[in-house]
Amino acid sequence: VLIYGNVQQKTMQVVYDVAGNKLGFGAKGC
Amino acid sequence: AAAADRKLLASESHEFHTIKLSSILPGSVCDSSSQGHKLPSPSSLKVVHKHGPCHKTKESSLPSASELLATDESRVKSINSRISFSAARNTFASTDSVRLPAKSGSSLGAGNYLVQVGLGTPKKDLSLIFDTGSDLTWTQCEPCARSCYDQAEPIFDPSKSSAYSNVSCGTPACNQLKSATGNSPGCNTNTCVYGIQYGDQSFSVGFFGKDTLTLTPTDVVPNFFFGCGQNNQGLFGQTAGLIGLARDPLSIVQQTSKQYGQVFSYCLPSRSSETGSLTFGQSYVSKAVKYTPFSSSQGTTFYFIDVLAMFVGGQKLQISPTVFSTAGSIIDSGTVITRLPPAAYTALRDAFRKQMTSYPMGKPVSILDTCYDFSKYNTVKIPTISIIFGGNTKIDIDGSGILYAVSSSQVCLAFAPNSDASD
Repeated sequence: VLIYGNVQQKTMQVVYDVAGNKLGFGAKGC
Repeated sequence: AAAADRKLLASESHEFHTIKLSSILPGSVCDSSSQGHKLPSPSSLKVVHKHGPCHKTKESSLPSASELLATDESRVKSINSRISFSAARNTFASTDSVRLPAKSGSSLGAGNYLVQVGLGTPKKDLSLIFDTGSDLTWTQCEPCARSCYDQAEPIFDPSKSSAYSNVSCGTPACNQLKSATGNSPGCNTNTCVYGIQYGDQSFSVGFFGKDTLTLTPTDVVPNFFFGCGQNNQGLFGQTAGLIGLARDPLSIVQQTSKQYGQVFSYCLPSRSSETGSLTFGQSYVSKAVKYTPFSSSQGTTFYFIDVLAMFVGGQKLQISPTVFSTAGSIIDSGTVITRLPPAAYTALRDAFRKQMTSYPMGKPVSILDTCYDFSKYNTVKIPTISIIFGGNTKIDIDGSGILYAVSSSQVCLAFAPNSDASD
């Protein structure tokens, strides 16, 4: 599989909405 | 050089990032300004890097970049083997007579980011790896009947917690271990025994228990199920264990679903010497967040997403959509370097190299084959990389997420290929 790793997630707010079955990305999250 | 830096910094665009080299090289001192940074919510935990200076680790136990990347490769191999197994099982699901062996271990090497939580009554602080690619939360426990590795904090002693109790054999929580760990639970004098093994042969075995979990002073989870490890060996650094953030009913996400509605978020800092945050609940999610759907049909552990296309320097790469759809995609907090199907990686690497011809190349390291020698530069200009996820959600990767800096003379494109298109 393509695996989206943690280096590429840096500084984003990564949101796991498991109940809503969706994943979110917010720029400049920290 | 200063004038050149100013010129470069002024030329920031949607096609290039201008990066100060010092901002991506590993720091040796924990950044005190980021330590004092206000966490986004009362339900937020501070996130630190496992091998960074914000976590008290003996210097002698710090792995080299090659060792870290080798561990990352072992995690990737194990993820692929787990998903292959899951796919094979689904193929035969409708045939009653076909019997496949139980999953041979959860096969996940330890991730790289930690949060500190409190366990027990009174609470004891423990630094746990947080991992969206596994389900069970466990910590090393006294009396370490067989083996415990060296950890930074005192090992949790359940006999000193007034709220701890062992889980009995045959209970629903005990039976749930089979899907959460991939291994059937054992039983010892009516106490449920868990076992979880990882792809690099790391493992934890111990009693399955429950106790009070204190996330923050205002966020307390009573009767939290976790593994109390009596035999723990492997590449866990000096952490106290692991916190499982995947989708199985035993994961912390599901155990706290009434409190936080199965929503959590994190932000990983740009440098290992800075801190980020892990937050439970929906309240503090930014309105600017862009969403892509999960596919939930492929088991309960991994978070499957769709990748549709990639851009380098504002230009779309010529990659057939089937390259991405053949094996699918997951997001994982514990894998360091993004792995791409071979055809996608080649297209990305070639486009990146084409726009980086003004910089001298450096020696490759482990799985990273596109490295640059930036030792003569203070500031560098690199092409932007964007990904289109399902739902046409376009995400621009931060500059700190494009390069992996081993040293100023070895700064590498932080992507790697899978060994096979069907991986």
